[in-house]
Amino acid sequence: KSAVMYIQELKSDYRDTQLLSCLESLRVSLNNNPVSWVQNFGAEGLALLRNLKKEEKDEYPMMGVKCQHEIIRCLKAFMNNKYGLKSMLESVEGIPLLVRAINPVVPAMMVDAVKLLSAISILEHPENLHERVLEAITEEAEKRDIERFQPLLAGMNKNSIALKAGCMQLINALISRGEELDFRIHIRSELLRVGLRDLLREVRTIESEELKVQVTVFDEQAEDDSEDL
Amino acid sequence: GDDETGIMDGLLEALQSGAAFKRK
Repeated sequence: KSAVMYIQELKSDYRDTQLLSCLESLRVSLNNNPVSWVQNFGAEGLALLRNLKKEEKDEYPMMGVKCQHEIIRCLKAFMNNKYGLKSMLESVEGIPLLVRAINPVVPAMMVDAVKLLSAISILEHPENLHERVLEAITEEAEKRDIERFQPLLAGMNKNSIALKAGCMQLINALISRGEELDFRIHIRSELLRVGLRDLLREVRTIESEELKVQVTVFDEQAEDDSEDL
Repeated sequence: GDDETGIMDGLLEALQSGAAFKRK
């Protein structure tokens, strides 16, 4: 199927199962076709995916969590090349959309969202992307009237080891890209204060290589910073 | 150019292994 055909399909008023199968096959196409295909899908396709995700609550109240997750997976495939990544970062809605997918109620989607956001945070880019990610996290929390790191800590509290590791990875990415010692210490102490201290105690007892790597990074960065201080 | 691929995969691997956090 051509990129244009997917664009047509995404514009049509699909129901849950139809939409899911369209998104699944779109994701495979985005992953397996040359970048020129992704470029044909382009800004219009990206905007359609964004709108689907954005309006899930209003216009698509019945959209299942599988569809929501599949949209995030499509975005990941879209961003896996320089063209797609650039388009995503140029769009004002790109990062906030991923931030809204930090939803502990859908752990599998949240794993993808936090991992993508941590990758964006460490990208070499003239704008400090970790700051944009943190801003989007802060704004989303303000809208929902919660502590900004509460969704991440709720994710750490879930049983999924992949999710715990993903959350720690995003925390490490946000802290490590801070250029100022003050900033890094501030973020770290805020996290520890709102619950990370207790969560880490439990996480340290879990046998998982992936998790251990992230906890070690967190500890080492904290140690380096306290030496600098 | 714009057709460089596998960017996300590379970043995610470096994050997961901890390599992305090594001090320069």
